[in-house]
Amino acid sequence: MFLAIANHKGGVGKTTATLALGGLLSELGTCLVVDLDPQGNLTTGLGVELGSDQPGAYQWLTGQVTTAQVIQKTASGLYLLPADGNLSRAEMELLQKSGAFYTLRDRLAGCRGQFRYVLMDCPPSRGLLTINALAAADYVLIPVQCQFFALKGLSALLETVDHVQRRLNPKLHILGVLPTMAEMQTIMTQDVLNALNAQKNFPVFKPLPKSVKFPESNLAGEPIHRYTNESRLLEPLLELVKFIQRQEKL
Amino acid sequence: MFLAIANHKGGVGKTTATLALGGLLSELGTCLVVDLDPQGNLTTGLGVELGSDQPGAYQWLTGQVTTAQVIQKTASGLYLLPADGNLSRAEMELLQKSGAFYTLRDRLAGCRGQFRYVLMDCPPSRGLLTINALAAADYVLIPVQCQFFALKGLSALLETVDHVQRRLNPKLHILGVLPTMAEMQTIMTQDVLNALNAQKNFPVFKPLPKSVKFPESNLAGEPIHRYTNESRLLEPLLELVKFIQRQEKL
Ligand SMILES: Nc1ncnc2c1ncn2[C@@H]1O[C@H](COP(=O)(O)OP(=O)(O)OP(=O)(O)O)[C@@H](O)[C@H]1O
Ligand SMILES: Nc1ncnc2c1ncn2[C@@H]1O[C@H](COP(=O)(O)OP(=O)(O)OP(=O)(O)O)[C@@H](O)[C@H]1O
Ligand SMILES: [Mg+2]
Ligand SMILES: [Mg+2]
Repeated sequence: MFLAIANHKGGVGKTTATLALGGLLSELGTCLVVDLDPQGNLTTGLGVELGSDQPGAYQWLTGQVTTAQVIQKTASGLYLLPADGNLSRAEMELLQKSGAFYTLRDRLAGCRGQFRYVLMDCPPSRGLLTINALAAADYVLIPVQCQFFALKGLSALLETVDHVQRRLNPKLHILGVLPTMAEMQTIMTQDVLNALNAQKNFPVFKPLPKSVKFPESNLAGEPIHRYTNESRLLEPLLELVKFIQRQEKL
Repeated sequence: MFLAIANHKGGVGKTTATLALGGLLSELGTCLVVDLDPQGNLTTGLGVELGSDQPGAYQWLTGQVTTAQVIQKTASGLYLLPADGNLSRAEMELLQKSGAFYTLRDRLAGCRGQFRYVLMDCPPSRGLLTINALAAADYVLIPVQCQFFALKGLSALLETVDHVQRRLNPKLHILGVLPTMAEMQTIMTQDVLNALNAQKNFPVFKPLPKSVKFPESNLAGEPIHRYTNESRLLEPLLELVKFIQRQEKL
């Protein structure tokens, strides 16, 4: 399954969700996470730092290296296609060629046989890299922060998904919305969850709670399920994994 | 004073800081806040929504309307140059013309006489709009979230500032770093503050505490100082305003 993790809004937990989910899925089958953010938080969160002479997503997208030359296996068994600041040049360069929106899809085509799961961590903003990920994906998972204005960001992303479904990738499905950084005892979280659950267009998964263990596990370079066994943090992730497995069977 | 509020990392509090600071500064002198994010959170946070026939930052940057035609006065007396999703086309269109990095500076030139303060709220990511804001600014204020990895995002932004200072705008100064969403009792916040305070290259301002009153005031479309008089929230802002006034005298 090719899964894009996208939301144009910044800091809503895209990278954290990719790390958490990727870590768990790699226990079930070979899993690749692709860092599409020049800020490289996914790469850093797996304890990887590209040297200035090491190729990453930029060199790979622009055809300078092969997939085999750029994918790394991390300590936890999760495979990583890393990114660094060079990736900010990719959008400029891709736009000057034809087929700019399908570059990622073409580059990833060979991976479908190799990896059971490919997760693509999108940068904030509605740039070319996010559009590429949505054009390449079977499904999109939308992390939504439990904050006022979360829903505004969600409707912006849904417009983009609709646009991609019509023009670039009719087989793109919304996997669902993952509420993040939930503080269940606050009114703000309850309001956001109520508003999300009231709409009927897509599944809303069990929220990921706000917990310092998430940034701690990123700092340790470990997936959350190896960092802690706190059940209130792992349960929503395990349920999401089960949901993904059911989608695979369809 | 032309002040850019920038950090490539998403969700660190750029828009919240712009609203809070802009609201206070408008009590001291005419103040304009410019929304440079196609997601328009600054615009929404002041209770404004652009109709499909109403011009915003996109039409203004691409020269289709004048500054006078696009600036709105909001209920609190703060002036707003609003944005909506159209702005995502601006980067593409500007890149096809010469002087792409100075478009904002040229468009804002007339405002120096009209407004005592012009605050530019940047989008996340290192795109053309952020570079334009840094090329137009006298100062840049850098909100930094009290989270692990905050410092990595900070060093990315400092590289960009350095690049702009050398190539585009030698008079750009760093006003300082504003720690945001501080939870003073947590180790994570203390670690980030210690790391920030240990470096000597720029001022580190008193942190903005994490408080549901910030998103509430955004939802109400009001600047924070009109929404609450809670001193622990207003003190850091008042100190920052004093610091800005001292810079003006230099
Ligand atoms: N459930 C959580 N509990 C506590 N902190 C969290 C949680 N999820 C994410 N965070 C923290 O919030 C910050 C933003 O999260 P993250 O980087 O995953 O968001 P993002 O959407 O990928 O951001 P960007 O738009 O910049 O790519 C990070 O510092 C992260 O460690
Ligand atoms: N001090 C604070 N206390 C509580 N919530 C806050 C605080 N500052 C910001 N927030 C909330 O955190 C979220 C992100 O803040 P904000 O939108 O200001 O960040 P940003 O850097 O402008 O994001 P983007 O990169 O998407 O432009 C918002 O929902 C906002 O209401
Ligand atoms: Mg991210
Ligand atoms: Mg913002």
